[in-house]
Amino acid sequence: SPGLPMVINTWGGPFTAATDGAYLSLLKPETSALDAVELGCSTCEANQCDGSVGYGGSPDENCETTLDAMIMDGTSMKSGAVAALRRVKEAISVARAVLEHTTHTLLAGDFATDFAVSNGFAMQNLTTENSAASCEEWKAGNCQPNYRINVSPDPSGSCGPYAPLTLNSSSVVYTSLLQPRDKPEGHD
Amino acid sequence: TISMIALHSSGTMAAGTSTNGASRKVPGRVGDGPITGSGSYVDGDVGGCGATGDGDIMMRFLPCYQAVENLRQGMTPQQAAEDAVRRMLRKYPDVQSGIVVVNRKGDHGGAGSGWTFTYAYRGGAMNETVVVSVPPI
Repeated sequence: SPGLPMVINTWGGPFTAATDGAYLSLLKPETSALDAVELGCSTCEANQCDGSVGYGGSPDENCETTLDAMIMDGTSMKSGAVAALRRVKEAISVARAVLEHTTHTLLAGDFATDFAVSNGFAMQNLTTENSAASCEEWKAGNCQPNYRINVSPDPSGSCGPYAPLTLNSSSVVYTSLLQPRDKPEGHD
Repeated sequence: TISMIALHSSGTMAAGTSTNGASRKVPGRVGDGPITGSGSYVDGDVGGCGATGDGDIMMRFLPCYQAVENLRQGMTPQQAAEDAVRRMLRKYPDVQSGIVVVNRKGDHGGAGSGWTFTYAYRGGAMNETVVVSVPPI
């Protein structure tokens, strides 16, 4: 241990700006651990870090970027989170608003967006030229790879829309049918 | 995905995660990021954890809850992280995962699978951030 105060986070490279920002903020006595986590993660949201954080990354099949974030206080063990947050950039700050202004833990989708706007956050487009272009390129390549299974047309060679194929959960092959195909690039 | 744990000089702790999820996901898909106990987790009495990787799989194992409970059972941060990753590998040998664990004194460790995971930390009187590379289990 290097001693306290201390900040530790996943990944290096572009993520170290978040580490530095959060650590330096903790040298000011008025900064809480919660403030430091919000500041550090917000740094990555603003900088997009390696593309897996913040606006303009990981577009879905419709080319939209949605954001997920959570923040947790170690003393009360209360946490606040947003899932599939749409059209608002400051995901972890909205998660903190959930923690501080509701007794809930998790808000999702457009309702999380409504909550964010009612807490003073601005609605913004989370799509960038890059994310839109990469998504159009993916569609032009028959939407490969994707996360669809047991649908028609065959998802290993075609875009949607897809119709579900009926499965027999008693058949011996059922479990093998639930396996993922080759995974698209990217992870959370 | 960034998952971060902060330890205040008073000893209080906080944790958080922020991510834009997986590329090409089915609209509406949410991964491990916002799930308390999966993306991150913290109990100020014990320590905290942050995770990244294949969220569709990781959220089924709550690896950060498991890692913090491992600390409570007396494991070191390194042992706690490795145990949480091994539990996923048992069912999903190809899972890409990264877990970073820190106890309330600031001792830290990490574990990963499917790639070379790294984590960064800065504390005490350090005048720059250090990045640790974690070979895959």
